[in-house]
Amino acid sequence: VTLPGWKKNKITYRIVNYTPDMSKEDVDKAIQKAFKVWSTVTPLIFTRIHEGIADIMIAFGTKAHGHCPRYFDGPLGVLAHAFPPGNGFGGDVHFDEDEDWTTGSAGFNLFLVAAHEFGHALGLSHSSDQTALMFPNYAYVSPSAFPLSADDISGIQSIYGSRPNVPDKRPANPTLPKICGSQMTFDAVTTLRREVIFLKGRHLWRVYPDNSEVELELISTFWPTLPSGIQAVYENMKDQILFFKGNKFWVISGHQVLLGYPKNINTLGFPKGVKKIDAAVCNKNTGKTDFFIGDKYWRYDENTQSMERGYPRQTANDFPGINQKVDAVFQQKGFFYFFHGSKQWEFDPIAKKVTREIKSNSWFNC
Amino acid sequence: LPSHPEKDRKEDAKLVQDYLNKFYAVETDPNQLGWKINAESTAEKLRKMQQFFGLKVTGKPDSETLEMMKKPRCGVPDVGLYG
Repeated sequence: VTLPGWKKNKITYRIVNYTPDMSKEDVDKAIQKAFKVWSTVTPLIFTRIHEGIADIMIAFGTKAHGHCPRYFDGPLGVLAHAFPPGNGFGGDVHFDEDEDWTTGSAGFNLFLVAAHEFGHALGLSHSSDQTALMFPNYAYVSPSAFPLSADDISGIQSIYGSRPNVPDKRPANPTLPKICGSQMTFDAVTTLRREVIFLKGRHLWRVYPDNSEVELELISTFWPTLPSGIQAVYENMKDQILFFKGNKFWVISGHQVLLGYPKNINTLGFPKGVKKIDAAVCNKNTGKTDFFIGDKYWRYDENTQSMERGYPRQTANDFPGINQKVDAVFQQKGFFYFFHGSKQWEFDPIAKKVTREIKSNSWFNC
Repeated sequence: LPSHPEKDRKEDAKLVQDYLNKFYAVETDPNQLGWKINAESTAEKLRKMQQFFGLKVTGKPDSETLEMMKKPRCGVPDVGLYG
């Protein structure tokens, strides 16, 4: 990072000229969307001006262009460059007009390159993380996927901080859920490496069981393309998380929603009659995932990527003591933790019995 | 057309030199927008580049390193203050 970055949150930009490769409207849209990538995770607000000197001046040029101390090299090779925050060239972004600029996967996607260069214009250097947007080499990813990696986000937030919880104009649950309230319930729960993620509405809590640290975030801070009100979630064996809502599911690796998602849950092998998933958990010991729907559950083999025969089965038969609809479930240190309403049951899958009944918010040191 | 090994070698050497000068040789004095050329050896800069890209760190322009250098990329240097 180059500190201190811009010493203000309101930043102006100006598109000085255009490439003939794309319509002006497409260029405007790509540039606006590229700025939004960064405003989604910081307090920064980007405003376009059409005259005069903006903080970030955006231009297309070839070879030696204007007074810029750097030059371009014709087709391929260097695609664009930018300067860190400051006066004069500071913050400016130049694109090599000798490249083929597009809105899709052919040529070079202007949105993706612009998002990378704006990272420089805001103070980021290159990252050696190959999944990071700030990795120096061009790599096409579907523009519908959120392009920032954890590395990008921690970098930019180390300069500007994270995006404040902007009061949401939508009427739904205007107040933050009281995590220690006696009636606290959860939509879905999953592990994520060493953390446990609790989801409810638009929010998620990241709990670190080892040191009982808790962080509250908006789901959209990490995964802006995910809806609120997730109904089920689980971590599979490939360091991925699967989110379910209605008859759709998303697969996420790090911050990226994998290409081609959301998909319909019947691609997992559920019959058409199944409209939604209540809860899901992958048993790390067996590599089998249990999907709980109503009073029944299905078992999915993560290795063969197929639903096992002989399902659905009655949940209560195989999980004695779990007699109610399962809101959420996750596995921790060998135990399963089943949630229903404001209650939680610790279940020993080997002894096949409930070992404890606890409050659903027991993980939060209330 | 059969490639001319000597010609290829020269082109590769030029690619390596250009690449390292452009992205791994730049050190700037934060108080001025000028350039100060970094006096590191080519092998040292090459090692730095190979480390950055997660390649085998040999200090030699092997084929994997040359392939990486030919990929389209951003013009901002990978090291130092990109002033």
